[in-house]
Amino acid sequence: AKGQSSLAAFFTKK
Amino acid sequence: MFEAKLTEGLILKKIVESIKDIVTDVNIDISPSGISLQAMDSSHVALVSLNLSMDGFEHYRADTNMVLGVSIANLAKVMKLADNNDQITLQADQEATHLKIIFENPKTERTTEFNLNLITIDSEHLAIPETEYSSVVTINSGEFSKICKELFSLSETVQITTNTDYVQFSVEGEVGSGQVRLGHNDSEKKEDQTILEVSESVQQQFAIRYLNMFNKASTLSSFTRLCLHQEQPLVVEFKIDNLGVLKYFLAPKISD
Repeated sequence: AKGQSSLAAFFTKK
Repeated sequence: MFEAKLTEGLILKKIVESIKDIVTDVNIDISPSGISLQAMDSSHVALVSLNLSMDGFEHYRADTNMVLGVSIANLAKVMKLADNNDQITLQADQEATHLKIIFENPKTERTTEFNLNLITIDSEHLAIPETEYSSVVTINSGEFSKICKELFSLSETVQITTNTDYVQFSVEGEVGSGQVRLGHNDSEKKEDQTILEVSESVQQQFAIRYLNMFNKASTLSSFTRLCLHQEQPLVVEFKIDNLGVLKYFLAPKISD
């Protein structure tokens, strides 16, 4: 099954 | 002091319509060179990034950097006051508590003014890494909209596959499975073109629901650019002629 990933996993906080 | 006048106010109206279903409260960044905003949806799956250059405005003045916190839902309500042929002027003082929005129709001599109250938003800015996307697909925005809309009636998820020969949108659901495949097409009729720039093939899955929300921006641009990288979120990009660009980022679906 596929789950939805979060943008937080790719982008860092400035 | 900030003041910007856009002759084709309809563009601003369309931009607000194109982001209001994704983000609620947004900090609009004003700088001497233009207007930008970056905001995520509440589930942190999608991000909206807008950049408008001062060059696209009939008149633009921003003495310093300013942040204007705006409720997009309320801004959309105010935008409804605008006629499609109106010119739109945005005005804010330093340390402003409201954004003044003026709609003017030079032909009918009708002027509408609204002072939209600003809000304080505690939002985090994300650093989006510079990415060299290994697959870039440029496709007629109306066609991409239609593909997403029709596939959504068959499945919640679409798998996008790129290679040097084609881009493929495939679904698998209770109804069955299938795919729409578009080959590279640089036909003379520009609007029919599909341009594939693929250095490395990509295969990722995405929630179609979000793509449908992004595609509201298809009225802003004849073409949609899809930028893909196997390890990165999808970018769905709409260029706004002479003014800037509206980009949406969408996190992929991954194996549990």
